[in-house]
Amino acid sequence: RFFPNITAIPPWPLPNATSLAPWDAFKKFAGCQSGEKRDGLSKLKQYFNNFGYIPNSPTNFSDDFNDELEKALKIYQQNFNLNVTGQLDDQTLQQIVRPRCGNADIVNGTSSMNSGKSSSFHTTGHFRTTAH
Amino acid sequence: YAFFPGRPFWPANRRDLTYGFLPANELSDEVKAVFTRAFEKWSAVTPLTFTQTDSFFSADIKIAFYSGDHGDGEPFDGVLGTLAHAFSPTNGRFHLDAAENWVVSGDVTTSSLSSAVDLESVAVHEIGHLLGLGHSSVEDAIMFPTISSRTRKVELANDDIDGIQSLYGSNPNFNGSATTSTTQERETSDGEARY
Repeated sequence: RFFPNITAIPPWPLPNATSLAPWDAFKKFAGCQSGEKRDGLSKLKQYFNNFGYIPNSPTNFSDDFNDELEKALKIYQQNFNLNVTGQLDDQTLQQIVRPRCGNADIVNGTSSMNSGKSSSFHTTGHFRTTAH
Repeated sequence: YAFFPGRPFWPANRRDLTYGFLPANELSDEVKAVFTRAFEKWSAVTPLTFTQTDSFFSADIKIAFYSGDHGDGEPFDGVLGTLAHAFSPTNGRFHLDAAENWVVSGDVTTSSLSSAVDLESVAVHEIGHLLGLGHSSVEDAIMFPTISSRTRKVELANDDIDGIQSLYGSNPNFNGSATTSTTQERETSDGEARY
């Protein structure tokens, strides 16, 4: 659907305007952290698999918030300049559900978004800053 | 800025690129003009040129709107979510989700539709991929992966320009300044300014 200009969009909500965007369901995971099990977490793992954060799995993804998901989350938070908490905090979820390009952020296992930034960051969990 | 693995780019003997549209999409000239403007963002800062052609199948860059599964293993997902994707050089395929509410002109930020997406903003981003750029962590860069609905972001940031010029060099007429998007547009969503 193309709208030649903004006035062409009818003022009344189009039927699909009320349909959930594909990732809105992730908002219910607010506060979720490692060790928990939540219905639908497997879909979030699929999301991270799509964008290169979790490698392909020989079996279906589980609903467990496991180490794999936590590690993916930390890399995602680093790529998107978020606090690297490893948890599904509000800011991280806001970014996850935002519309985006379908290309992966991580290709062949290397995070191309942050080339040049220290990958050891997420192991220490601390920011290193230099005064300018 | 970042590149695809192996740093693919268009070779020196293929810098005058052509682009075509899937005939089945039957796009209006106004919609095609959005892509012309988007290509100009990149040609302004590099030696690359882009010329529209009516011959989709022989074009270097093939632009098509599809819905759902369209055969490349990356199905689209309806309104919002994944908006588009594009392949690295010299593949040239550029796919957009036909299910989106694309806004072709006017101020998308004042749209009454919460799922309105600015076509030119997405086009400028995907062309960066077609030329060899990966996603960037720099939030005001065009190559930052996410964009809120009702947002316009079409000017290349310095990060984008540095990246593309390290692949292709500069356009002799480029005077070396970029209007970073923080001076031109502000991303607003749910009333909250995000820049």
